[in-house]
Amino acid sequence: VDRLVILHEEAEDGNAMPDLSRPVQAVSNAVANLIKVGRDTINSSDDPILRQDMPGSLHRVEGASRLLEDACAMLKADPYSQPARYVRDLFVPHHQTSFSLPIFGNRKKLIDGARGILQGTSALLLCFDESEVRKIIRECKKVLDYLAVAEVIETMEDLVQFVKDLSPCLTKVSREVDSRQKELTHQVHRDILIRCLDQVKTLAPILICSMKIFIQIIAQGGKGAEEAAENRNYLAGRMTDEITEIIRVLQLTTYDEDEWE
Amino acid sequence: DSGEMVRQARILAQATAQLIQAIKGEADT
Repeated sequence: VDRLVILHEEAEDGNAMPDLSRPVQAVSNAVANLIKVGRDTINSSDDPILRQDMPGSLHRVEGASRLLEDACAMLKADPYSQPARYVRDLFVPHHQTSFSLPIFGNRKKLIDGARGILQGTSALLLCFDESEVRKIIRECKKVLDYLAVAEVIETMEDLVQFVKDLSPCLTKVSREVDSRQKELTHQVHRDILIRCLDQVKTLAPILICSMKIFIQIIAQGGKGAEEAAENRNYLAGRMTDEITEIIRVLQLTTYDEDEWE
Repeated sequence: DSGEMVRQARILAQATAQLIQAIKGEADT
């Protein structure tokens, strides 16, 4: 889009436009492939937000592609035909050099088409990415649900079941958050995710240990059970905080941070 | 397939960049 703005400002009218058939055809083919993958993604997704938002982005890309094809066909028919007249030439006094100049005709169609494709693709990827983030968050929330029952586990049998339930879920969160942080370009967000994940990995076995101690204490008469429960609850709370922070950071975009500027 | 979506988007972005370059090439002359 920046390139288009430069073009917008630099373009001189009156020149013949080259035949853009090949690059426009390449764009059309790429659009067709992306639309196909996009539709497959919509059809196979169980995320209602994605199913609602993604078609709009696809239509935008498709519409922009048609705009490009139209402009290209017209240019091919008559390369000099574009009525690319600038407002500057018509209305603006010569001393006013910085002025937003609308471009008309085929060149405008080309530029609008290319801009529409970039913006539509960007919206499409954002929509898709947000859906991927929601998937990870769903797993994180499962972990939170398990952590919430830690304090009602009072037998070894229940603890074994607790570990059986929690372990695969934690492994999944760990794998997905780790792969997510590797994709991020925002260093601060990456660092927070890495730190929180390390904390979760460290705390998990200590929590299980504290739960086991609590169970052993109450099995032996209950002396010190209160302290053991406090310790267990503290650890479950710490893990809950770390997972909650992971969920918060996963939802941040680069635009949430001033430093991105 | 998440990888395929990103791959196709990247191909499209490259094709669009080349188109812009082609239009811009005209503007430079």
